[in-house]
Amino acid sequence: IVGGQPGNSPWTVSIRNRASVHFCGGSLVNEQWVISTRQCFSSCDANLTGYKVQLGTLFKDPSPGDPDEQTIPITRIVCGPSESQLVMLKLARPASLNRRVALICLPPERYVVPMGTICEIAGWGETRGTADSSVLNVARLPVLSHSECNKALHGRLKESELCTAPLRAGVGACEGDYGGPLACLTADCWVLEGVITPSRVCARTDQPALFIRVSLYVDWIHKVMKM
Amino acid sequence: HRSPLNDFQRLRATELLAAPADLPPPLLERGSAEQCAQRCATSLACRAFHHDRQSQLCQLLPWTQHSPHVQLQKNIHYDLYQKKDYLRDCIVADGTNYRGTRATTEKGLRCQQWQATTPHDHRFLPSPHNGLEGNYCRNPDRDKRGPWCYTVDANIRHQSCGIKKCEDAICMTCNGEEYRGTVDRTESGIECQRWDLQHPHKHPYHPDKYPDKGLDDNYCRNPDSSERPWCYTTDPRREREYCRIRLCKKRSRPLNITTSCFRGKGEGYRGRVNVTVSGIPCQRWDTQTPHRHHFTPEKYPCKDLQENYCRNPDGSEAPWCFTTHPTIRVAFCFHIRRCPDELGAQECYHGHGERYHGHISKTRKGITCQPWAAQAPHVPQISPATHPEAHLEENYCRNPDNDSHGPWCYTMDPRTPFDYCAIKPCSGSVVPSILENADAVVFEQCGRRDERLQLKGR
Repeated sequence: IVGGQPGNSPWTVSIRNRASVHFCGGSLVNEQWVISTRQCFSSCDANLTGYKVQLGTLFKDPSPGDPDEQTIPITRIVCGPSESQLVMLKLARPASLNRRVALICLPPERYVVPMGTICEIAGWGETRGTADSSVLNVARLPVLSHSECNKALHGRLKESELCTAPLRAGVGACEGDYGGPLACLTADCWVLEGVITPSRVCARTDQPALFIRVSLYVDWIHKVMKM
Repeated sequence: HRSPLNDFQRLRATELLAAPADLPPPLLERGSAEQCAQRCATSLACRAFHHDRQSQLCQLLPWTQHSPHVQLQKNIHYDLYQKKDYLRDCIVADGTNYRGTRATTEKGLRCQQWQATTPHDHRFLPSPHNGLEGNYCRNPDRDKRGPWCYTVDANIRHQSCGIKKCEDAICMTCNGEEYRGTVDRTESGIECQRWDLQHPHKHPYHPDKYPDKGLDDNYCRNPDSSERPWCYTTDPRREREYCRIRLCKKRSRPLNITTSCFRGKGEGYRGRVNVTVSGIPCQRWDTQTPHRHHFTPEKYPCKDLQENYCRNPDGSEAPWCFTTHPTIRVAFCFHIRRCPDELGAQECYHGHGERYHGHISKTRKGITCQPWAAQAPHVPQISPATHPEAHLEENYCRNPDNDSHGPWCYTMDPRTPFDYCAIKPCSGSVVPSILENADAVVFEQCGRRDERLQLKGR
């Protein structure tokens, strides 16, 4: 996260490869399911033996004695509808919820986040020197209306995308944050409204940032967990 | 420090089924795999054994998969260990220990039975110790040219069988990441440690954790994109060492070459993106500053490590590069677009496809759909019985639950319960945009973050 600061986001998970290296983020939407982005995974039937999620700690590479840290193997990947760029990851066992680990709400189907809502991105990705990249960083971004964003992107905005307004200070997600949450505090509840996806450049000051609009795929998410 | 298991080749979840009725059923003995290996190694008759990991029982066997009237069969309770010498079709050193089933000479002549003394009389008669069996090529007198046999041709007394040395039998291409041969010794002659053992050297390359790296038994492999295949050694003072394996003359044609996007992990990406997503230029592969590394173009000729382009020479998650920023060693190039990996849509549907009655029966990944009436590989929650009006015929894609993402089906892939089909919305098909009637909604359950509720400062 560029332009953020150390913070707490108990639904944000770190996705680790077989060498236990962090390479993407994710969000805990159910004790045994994490949502992330397709861009982070080689295929929809990738063999994820040896891949894990790490949660319950603020550190990207916690010391072995970290009390709340949980590491859970990933057993399955399910790709979302074609345009969604989403994946669901099933964990080998349910995560145990505590003060460091919480689920994030899913929005109702087809819900549209009101313009100006303050949301938050979180991740262990690249900070470009703006913060300590060894801990979880968070940053706040205001939602931009669909029409304004579409204008800024010369009419290329899709219905499955959600925008946040660019900040002069250069705040945004970066390499290593992809798949992580855009969480918005709505009616006293933190809701997963967007998922971070790669952009050409991180934290641009002159262009909106794009996220996958989760509310368009909530029916698929529930269907996968139910099936 | 050498494990007795080093003499064995392991086949997981496999059993040897033998037909001969005349042999007594093999006894079951208690022991770990290594203890069983020790017993089998010291028994002349034993050529293989079953090991039941759960009950820690082993069953010594006098035959292998190459024995007559014997066949392999799946069995999740057993791991099958067979003596390597009986399975290898190449030789180590002079092939004195070769126990394979080659029975013709290098000129194609059929071998004479060792038991027989015609057409050629001789003194090499089979015994439990010398391994002479049937008319298989053997090397009872340590001949430098390797295993040989007497021939059935009265004019040619004996002839070499021309069995290759293991390091020459299977060659390697590029850096040997695809090598699956049976060399199990380092270039200085030390025997390799088994990948499924943690002694004498503890190591991270568990075969279960890296199922695609072919980490079988103690054969030389290249799981970490080193320059050449290597192995941990059975010498406690020497952790790992390269192996000597012949380089194939012809380099294999790289697969999945792409330039404008990347497929899978991007090992075949040959595009020109050379800036990280945070705007930092990549470091040239042929330089060692600001970051020292071993991925030089000349050591990795097949990886196209040109200029400072994003590449994936070591099987990481995606193309990456060393950065020119001194404190940021590497960065993934996830901002390169992924190549589409779905079938082209052959039909289209209106609305959400709830009235689609076409005949597409494959998912967008090309997997065959499971018939709606079937109960396997997936037990369906939606079937012709539960949805009689939804036209759930055969295994055609349908949308019985008005899924907003279109027709779908249960799939024949046990790992994929359901998936969407290779059908796309018809152009002009109007579905109300979610932006038209965005209304306020209240949430209850999860997502509560205790300290946030008291709105405490960070």
